Amino acid sequence: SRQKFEQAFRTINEHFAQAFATLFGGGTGEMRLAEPDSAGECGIDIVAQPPGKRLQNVLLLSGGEKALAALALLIAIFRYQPSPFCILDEVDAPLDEANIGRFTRLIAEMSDKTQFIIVTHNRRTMEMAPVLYGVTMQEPGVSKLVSVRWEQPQTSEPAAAQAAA
Amino acid sequence: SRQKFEQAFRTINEHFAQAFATLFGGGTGEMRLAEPDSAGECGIDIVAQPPGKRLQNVLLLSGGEKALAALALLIAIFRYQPSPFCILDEVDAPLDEANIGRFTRLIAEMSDKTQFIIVTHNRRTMEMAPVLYGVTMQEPGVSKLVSVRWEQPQTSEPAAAQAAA
Amino acid sequence: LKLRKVDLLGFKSFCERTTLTFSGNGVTCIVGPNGCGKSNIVDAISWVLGEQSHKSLRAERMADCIFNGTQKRPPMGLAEVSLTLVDPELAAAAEKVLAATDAEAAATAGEASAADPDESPSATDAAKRKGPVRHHLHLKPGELVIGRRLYRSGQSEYLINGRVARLRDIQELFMGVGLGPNSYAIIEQGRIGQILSSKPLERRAIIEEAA
Amino acid sequence: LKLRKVDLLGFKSFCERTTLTFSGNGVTCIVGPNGCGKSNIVDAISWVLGEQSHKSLRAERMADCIFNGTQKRPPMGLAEVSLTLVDPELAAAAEKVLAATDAEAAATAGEASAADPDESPSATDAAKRKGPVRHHLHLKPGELVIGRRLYRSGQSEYLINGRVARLRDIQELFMGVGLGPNSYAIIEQGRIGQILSSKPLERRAIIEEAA
Ligand SMILES: Nc1ncnc2c1ncn2[C@@H]1O[C@H](COP(=O)(O)OP(=O)(O)OP(=O)(O)O)[C@@H](O)[C@H]1O
Ligand SMILES: Nc1ncnc2c1ncn2[C@@H]1O[C@H](COP(=O)(O)OP(=O)(O)OP(=O)(O)O)[C@@H](O)[C@H]1O
Ligand SMILES: [Mg+2]
Ligand SMILES: [Mg+2]
Repeated sequence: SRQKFEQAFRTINEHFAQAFATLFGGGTGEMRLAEPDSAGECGIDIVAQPPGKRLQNVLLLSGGEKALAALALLIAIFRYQPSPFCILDEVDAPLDEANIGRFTRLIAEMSDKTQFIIVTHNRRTMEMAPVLYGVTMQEPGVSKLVSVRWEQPQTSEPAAAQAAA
Repeated sequence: SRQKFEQAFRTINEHFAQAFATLFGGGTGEMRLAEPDSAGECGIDIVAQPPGKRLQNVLLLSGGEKALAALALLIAIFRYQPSPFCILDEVDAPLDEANIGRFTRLIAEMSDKTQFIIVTHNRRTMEMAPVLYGVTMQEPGVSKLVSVRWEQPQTSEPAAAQAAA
Repeated sequence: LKLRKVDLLGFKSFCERTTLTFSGNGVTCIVGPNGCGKSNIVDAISWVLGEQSHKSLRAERMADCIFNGTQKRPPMGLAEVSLTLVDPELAAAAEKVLAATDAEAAATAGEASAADPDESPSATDAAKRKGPVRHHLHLKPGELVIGRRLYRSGQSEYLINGRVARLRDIQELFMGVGLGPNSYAIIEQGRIGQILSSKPLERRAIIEEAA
Repeated sequence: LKLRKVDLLGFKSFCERTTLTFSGNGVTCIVGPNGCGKSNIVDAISWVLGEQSHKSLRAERMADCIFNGTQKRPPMGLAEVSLTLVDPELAAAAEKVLAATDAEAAATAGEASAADPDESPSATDAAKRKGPVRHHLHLKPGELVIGRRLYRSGQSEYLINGRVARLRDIQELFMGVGLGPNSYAIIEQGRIGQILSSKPLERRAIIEEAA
């Protein structure tokens, strides 16, 4: 229904601006209803203003800025309609050290209500997770798990840390 | 001309198999001529066999394996028809530590004939370059260069190393 | 609703039974070298939630999801993934769905049809239901298990608490919870920019899904 | 053929004249935080080599390549990038092209046409040629400089050794060297998988280009 959509749109937009400012350390982001098309349906444009820069269409951002803005939008939708878990597969790959710090702090904050499952190669992201699963293919072609918990190492295999490489 | 294409195809394929084995630490990759289409033109399929795995279409590889296979093909074309320079923008983002090591060793080897320009966030990749340009936006929205040469630091700004973050 | 466990057997590179357990909140990282099987776990979760497109599972056809062997091991004939969730209301709703399907199956036992296994569990299925019921499936109170199997033959089935059900049953269970294969809550590798770069009307659909 | 230098002025976020020098071989890394302008340097190089598509330059239209200002600085009216290359044969060929264009311009001086600036430098261009010749353009033996300018008005021009030329002239110069905006030797951010995932016939075109 139209009313539900408009209410969702407004609330998500508020969350988007907040999450954007948190992830970028300032600035703002906003969804805007585009011109209605022939069928009268309005699409959504997204504008972003990283701190100190001019407002522009998200498509003109850099690779890392785009990933960060997309994460802010995802978080905004999440805050409106939480889901039992969230899976992020190497979303931190394009981010620099400072942005990885802001990203991991925000995720850690949200993780008191939601289960996050994050696939990563970045050590800084690994360090923030209390539980780590290492996947290895010591037998070529066959995936096996080794569980590495920072708090109490659950496995005696030194390979576990190797798996985290 | 057909003959030139077939000669190029054969030679590039040989280089592809070699570069693939170097980057993956074993295994092999190969280009194959696909079934001719209605116009009689044959497209090219690419199969890959990472060490210890079965031969399969490159599209079934993981994110990091795909990037590595693509680099192997790029290097193969390069060996056949060198270009004065090669620009790689964050191609190391999906790679794990071990593969970054193999990638940087291969690039260092080829750089005696070709100028490589590599954009990266990865420290291991930065460490292999004798010359580093740091780009900063200390004035928001305005890009400036700070040059950081490992051999002889050209700039007294401590910020240069900061720029490399 | 909390995610408790994911079980894989014969799904892509996981030929041996593999279990990941979760506390229901907090952060779990999955790490490992390139090509070791991390994204296969993500694929397994969107598959069991009903993913129908082999493309989004990075496969040429659905059968590519079944372990296809290595130089030392033969291919397997079955891929099976199950998710254990904890939510008292949903667990009760699941039992209701199973009771309704049982009643339906009994009524149609006489008219056993050759319908598509995705659509309606037939009489033979009711018998199968007694089939490989998983002994280890001792459910704790408030728990429910969603499962999916794919046989080499191409037949696929969905399971609720170890008993064959329809995909529609699972989709209805998850209707209000924001869980599904294409949910905004699963960001596959390399697709983080997709939310932004899709067309304006596609972005609208994402917001509508959440609304 | 070796790459010696890249000069940017007013191109995207590089509003001040910026120069990167290269030794011609070896590895140079470009590093810096997200959004600081690293990929803009890569765009500048493919732009000066003749890139025509604003999409591959991550712009909504070509004018997005000109510095569009910050909260403290006004937008600029011109973007200019030049590449300094070292190759005795190519440098000689470039001089020949310029001599030929001069002869042509003299012949058509009388019929000054309103042709598209990308296509043929007109008589006024010949005058302009004497225009902003870059004083610092002291070429060393064997060097040649390829340049491109874009004015806010939409007019664009290509330059060889500081003198207006046609895009075709530059494309012909680079014909046998494997240099061009879409060359396999420039891998933009996020596009490394493109070589593999394009269609079979597109892959063929890559091999044909190299052949
Ligand atoms: N049906 C199958 N049977 C056996 N192995 C499979 C099957 N499908 C995929 N694989 C294997 O799984 C591997 C890919 O795994 P996956 O994509 O999960 O890697 P990853 O850990 O995510 O790596 P990366 O860090 O590079 O993203 C491939 O190398 C492929 O050989
Ligand atoms: N015409 C222009 N004028 C001014 N600034 C511009 C212009 N075009 C793009 N930009 C700015 O350049 C920035 C993007 O730069 P670029 O893509 O080079 O970043 P990057 O260093 O590659 O970052 P990342 O590490 O995230 O890939 C944008 O934030 C945008 O504001
Ligand atoms: Mg992966
Ligand atoms: Mg970039």
